[in-house]
Amino acid sequence: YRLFPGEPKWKKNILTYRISKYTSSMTSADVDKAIEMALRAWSSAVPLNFVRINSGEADIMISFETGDHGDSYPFDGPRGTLAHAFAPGEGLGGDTHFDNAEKWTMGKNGFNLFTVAAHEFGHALGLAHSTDSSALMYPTYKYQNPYGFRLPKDDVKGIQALYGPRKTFPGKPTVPHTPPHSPSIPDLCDSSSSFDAVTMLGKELLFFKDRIFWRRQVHLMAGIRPSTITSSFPQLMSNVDAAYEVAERGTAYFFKGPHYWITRGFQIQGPPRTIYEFGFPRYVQRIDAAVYLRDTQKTLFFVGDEYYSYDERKRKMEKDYPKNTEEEFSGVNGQIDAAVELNGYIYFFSGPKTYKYDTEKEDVVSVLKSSSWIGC
Amino acid sequence: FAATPRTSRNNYHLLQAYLVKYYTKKGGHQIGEVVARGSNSMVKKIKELQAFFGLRVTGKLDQSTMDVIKRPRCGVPDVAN
Repeated sequence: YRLFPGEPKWKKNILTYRISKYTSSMTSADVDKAIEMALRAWSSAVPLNFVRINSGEADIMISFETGDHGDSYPFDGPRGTLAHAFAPGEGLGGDTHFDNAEKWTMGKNGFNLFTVAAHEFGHALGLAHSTDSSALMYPTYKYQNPYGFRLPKDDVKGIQALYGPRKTFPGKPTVPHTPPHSPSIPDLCDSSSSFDAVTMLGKELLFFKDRIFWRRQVHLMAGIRPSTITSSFPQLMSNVDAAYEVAERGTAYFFKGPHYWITRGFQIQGPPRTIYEFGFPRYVQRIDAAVYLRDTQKTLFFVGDEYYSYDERKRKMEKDYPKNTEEEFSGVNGQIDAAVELNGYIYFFSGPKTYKYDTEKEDVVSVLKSSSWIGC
Repeated sequence: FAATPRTSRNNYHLLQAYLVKYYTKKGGHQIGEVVARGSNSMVKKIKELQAFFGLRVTGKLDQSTMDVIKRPRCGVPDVAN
């Protein structure tokens, strides 16, 4: 692999992208899909998250262009040059252009957009051309099957030289970056999956899964309806990893990758901040679950099979953490996906199970089906 | 590389355009620097191209070099700006 001179790279972990001009040779939905899959090829290897926006200036502006399109690198009609992208940086940096004169496809009849986009995004993230002919970053076109694509070793080495490896946790795979419009509603009644995050917000319980969340009154099962995260929290744009509320302050916290947002009710307060303000070590890239314990005024943060304790009064991470979750919470098995305190119990969501944990008895007192919370 | 004069000329122009596009640094020269143009610089670039693609480095326009030049590719230069 090779890097650009000066080794430019993005200084942030959440990058926005926007498709500003489509091609007529594919449907918009197919373009969206190919682009999303191409970005995911990279985000599966490094701690980068891609968030799509539909207006304004994104870090990575994507467009299909013809001939001279104002960046000193004119396209040349069918074949020849297929696309180009700019190394990370302000303005044109990261921008990715495809030659609209090509026949773009999802398959092999023409140029496969996923294949070319995945290559170009390598440039947009800081990789130059590789001399390894098996690498995605080799300059000439070679069809790659989008389904089941795995980033070749040379490219993994290259991108991790810039951003380090992605820390993955068993049971919580890389979040898919589906487009924000018309998100599919996860069928929790018929799946073994759990929630991404659960929190109280005022008098309501919120359950997050992918781009959807459900609201319900604590003691009422009626009127539970899914809605999109973007409709209520546009800044979050897609899934959240964890959330908790400190009711006494009227403040809630939503976590996504290495960032978090503060809300009062449904109103987001200010720009995102980084989770390192809480005192997490740098290798922690995301929080799996968070729960605020009212009596002790401490928030527990679950990361992998460990948890941290944060003192909300002192606003400081407690010493002697992280601790092993299963060792400290007897009866709770598996990775914690979400957690919430309710009526003095901590409810731990782990896959399809919810453990009701009694903090006085220091043991699990019952196990529920996670989906039962939203009426299944 | 056996070819008619006309094919040779076309190939030469193709190669020249390819080298300008992918093997020339844009704006990399300071004011006052004299840049050598002509056959020597072209041979150097052909060698660079051949080395990059793992071809036999001859500095000459041969069939394998032409094959590479005709492949569809990414527009980002192989010599990075």
